[in-house]
Amino acid sequence: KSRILAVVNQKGGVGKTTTSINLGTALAAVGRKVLIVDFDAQGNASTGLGVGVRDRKITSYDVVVDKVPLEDAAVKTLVPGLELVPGDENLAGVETALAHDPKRSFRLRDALRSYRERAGADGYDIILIDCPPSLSSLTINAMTASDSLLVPLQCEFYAMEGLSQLLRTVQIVKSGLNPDLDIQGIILTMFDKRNKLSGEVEQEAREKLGGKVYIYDTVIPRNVKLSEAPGYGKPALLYDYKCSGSEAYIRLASELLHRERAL
Amino acid sequence: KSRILAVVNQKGGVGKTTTSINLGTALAAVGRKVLIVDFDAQGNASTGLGVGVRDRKITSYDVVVDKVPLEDAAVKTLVPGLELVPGDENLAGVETALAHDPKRSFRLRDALRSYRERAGADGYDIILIDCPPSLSSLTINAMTASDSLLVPLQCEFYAMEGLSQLLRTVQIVKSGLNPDLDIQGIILTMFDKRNKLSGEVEQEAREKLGGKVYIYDTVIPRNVKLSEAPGYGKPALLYDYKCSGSEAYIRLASELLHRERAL
Ligand SMILES: Nc1ncnc2c1ncn2[C@@H]1O[C@H](COP(=O)(O)OP(=O)(O)OP(=O)(O)O)[C@@H](O)[C@H]1O
Ligand SMILES: Nc1ncnc2c1ncn2[C@@H]1O[C@H](COP(=O)(O)OP(=O)(O)OP(=O)(O)O)[C@@H](O)[C@H]1O
Ligand SMILES: [Mg+2]
Ligand SMILES: [Mg+2]
Repeated sequence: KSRILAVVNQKGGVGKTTTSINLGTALAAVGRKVLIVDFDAQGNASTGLGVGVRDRKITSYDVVVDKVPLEDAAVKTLVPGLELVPGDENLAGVETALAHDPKRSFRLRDALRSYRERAGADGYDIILIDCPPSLSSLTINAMTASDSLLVPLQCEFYAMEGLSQLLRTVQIVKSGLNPDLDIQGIILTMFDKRNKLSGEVEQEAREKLGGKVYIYDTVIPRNVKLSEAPGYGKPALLYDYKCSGSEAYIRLASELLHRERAL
Repeated sequence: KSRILAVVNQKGGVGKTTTSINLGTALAAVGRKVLIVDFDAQGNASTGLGVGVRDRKITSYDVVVDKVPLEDAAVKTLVPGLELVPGDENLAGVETALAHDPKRSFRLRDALRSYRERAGADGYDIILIDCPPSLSSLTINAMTASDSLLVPLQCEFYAMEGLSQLLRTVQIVKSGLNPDLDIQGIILTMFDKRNKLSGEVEQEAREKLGGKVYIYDTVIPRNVKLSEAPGYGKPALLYDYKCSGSEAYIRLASELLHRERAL
């Protein structure tokens, strides 16, 4: 029932959190039951959804380390139909806390699977996992737990360069921990039509990767409203529904649902 | 003799690599002997200085894991007076490779100290360490090895939020692994005068932090030339000397040297 998608890219600042929050909100806006798992010690997805540090009583750390059931950690957000498992600094301690457990890479997978069995048809339609900017144990855990990956790709030179490392890591996880893993799609982000670099990166991505991996038609433009919204603890769709950033994430949600149906 | 500065911030995409490369180049341009240590598995500082994957024969991984002397790993770059210890993907394996060593956090410190003793007055004036976007063992190693820290702070909401985590980590390292560690300064980056968020973040940073930590007067503007230059394997100062990004890093270099003399 629940489709589990990890939002990954080890390159920093490419729009992982912004995509998790706004794509999640857009999917909830069209009636899907959505959960975001904040799996980054920075806790940005929690902040961006208005769940402050004081409200993060049970976090994704507790779910993987203490095996707290997922539904006990999930909290409502200001978006109807969108819930969150908060993240916070203690996530930085996951690697050490699980060092003794040979099956540590399966902790999140097991938590989500047991939730899926308990919830059945009433469960979330889509679970998005917001990952940190590294290929460390948290990201490996998320890749192992996922049906598929969403890869935000900033339209910048360094971001393109990092993609081959990411694709190699996906192959490693696919050959061992999670044989069914694939890439649902690459999402071009922070596209700035004022500068030629964006167009060049888009063209190179579609030429070099287009045959191997799906690249969404929807491109997320650079839009200041997307970076202002987190300061108000709201997704851009609630902060400014009409801005180009919100519209792009609404289009992305519908393209994703099309693709999910087709798969 | 050599002053060791780590460029750190666990928030991704805030300008750590861009600052390491362009500040390093500007310091070399005014006659300092500079080394950049690429300590990020993404290897962006190496790419941005035109040192391709094929030229990364000995990397910072070899310096910390196999104790290869620093001067054997350092390579010349296209910038006179600026050398590089390349970084590459195998850095992701440092944590596992050193797991058995109780003194693993001191590996980079020991490598740089033994270099300083061997080189004496002929050594580098400044060593910049470009860190990955995490507070994991590589960043802890770099903080332990450093005299002081440079903290690029992107003028965005999430970047401000991450600062308190960073300051707490610095205190932890200072209370144990490196009692002399301090923050040399915070560098405001990607300042976009077209959007009010930049001004708000600058104002909040100077108000909230100004008393505790030095914040450079020089602010790095958002400037597309800074993001185009890495595609040509050149620092912005060689790609376009006259652009606002290059001029800001030249000013930053002179402000840093002033501060270093004053300290
Ligand atoms: N399309 C966009 N237009 C303008 N600003 C954006 C856009 N997408 C993201 N941002 C801003 O850019 C910064 C980086 O985005 P975000 O934090 O979502 O990236 P991330 O990949 O999650 O970063 P990290 O690697 O630190 O987890 C944030 O300040 C965010 O508000
Ligand atoms: N002042 C600036 N103006 C415009 N673009 C910039 C500026 N500084 C950096 N960039 C671009 O923004 C992106 C992020 O910068 P950079 O890679 O230096 O950050 P980082 O902190 O090193 O990222 P990571 O966390 O992945 O190591 C890069 O594509 C870079 O070219
Ligand atoms: Mg994020
Ligand atoms: Mg970097």
